[in-house]
Amino acid sequence: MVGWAIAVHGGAGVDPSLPAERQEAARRVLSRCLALGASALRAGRAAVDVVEMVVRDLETDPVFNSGRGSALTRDGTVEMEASIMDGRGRRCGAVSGLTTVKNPVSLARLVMDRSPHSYLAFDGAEEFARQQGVEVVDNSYFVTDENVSMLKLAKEANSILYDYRVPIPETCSAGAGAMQMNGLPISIYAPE
Amino acid sequence: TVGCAVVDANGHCASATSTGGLMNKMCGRIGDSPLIGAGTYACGACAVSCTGEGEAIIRSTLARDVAAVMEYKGMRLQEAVDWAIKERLDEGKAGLIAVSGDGEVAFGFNTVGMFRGCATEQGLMEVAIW
Repeated sequence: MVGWAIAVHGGAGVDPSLPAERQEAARRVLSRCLALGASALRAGRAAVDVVEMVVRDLETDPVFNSGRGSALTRDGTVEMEASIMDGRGRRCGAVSGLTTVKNPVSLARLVMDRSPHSYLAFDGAEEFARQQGVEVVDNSYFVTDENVSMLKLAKEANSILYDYRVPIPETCSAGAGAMQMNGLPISIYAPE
Repeated sequence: TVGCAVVDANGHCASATSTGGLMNKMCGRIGDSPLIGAGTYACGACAVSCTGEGEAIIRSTLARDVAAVMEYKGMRLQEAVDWAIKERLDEGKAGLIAVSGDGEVAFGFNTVGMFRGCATEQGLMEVAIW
């Protein structure tokens, strides 16, 4: 027997001047998810069940950019992806290109547990979701006003290629202008 | 991107990662999160979930490399994480969280910050950004 342990993340690439309330919201969500996971581990739940449960909770909260509050494509649509891996036996499942599945990580779990494959994408993944009876929602569930605004800013910047959100201009740090990433000042990058 | 890595009381490791990808991405783009060995990996040695510049994480097989240096070079978890961030990402920007089968927790990132937290059976509980 070893001691249990859990680690979570909500994305990298944080605007140095992220407003205090946004920082506090992120800390609150992470603390809640840690408590959820720790409680399950104390109760003897298996690691693979706990990671699915915690990521489902993170997907449901729009503070981070998976599930509800998802990042948007250049067309303003949502294409979500997720994976899960059980170290015991190195079993795994993954999904990409989801547009209606409320919790992508749980579909990845079903790919692992109930399909002969490791990875399903786009139409095939959506069809599998319906076969398995997972909860689906209208694409608009995932789209938040904040992300629509961020997409507009990203289009105006015409160059946000990686997993970082463009913050509203007044949150940008003027003092961080020396560092650059993807040819742009690091200060324009905010949480994913 | 969000992710979770866990080792349970029996020493079994697992990890999961979920994302909407990047803002303003091309339709059809696949990132690192669903790619086993890149953004997500778990084995007997450890469990890892990555976040950040997906294309760099894919090139570096970041999650698998943490496990590989533990298995092949005998590194401890934090040492393996530090090595992977420093030696594998080139100039890419990313971060990761990890747990080992021995109950350790570790993280690393070369961005300004990473939203993260950890808890252990011994009572450690920590949430941080920078």
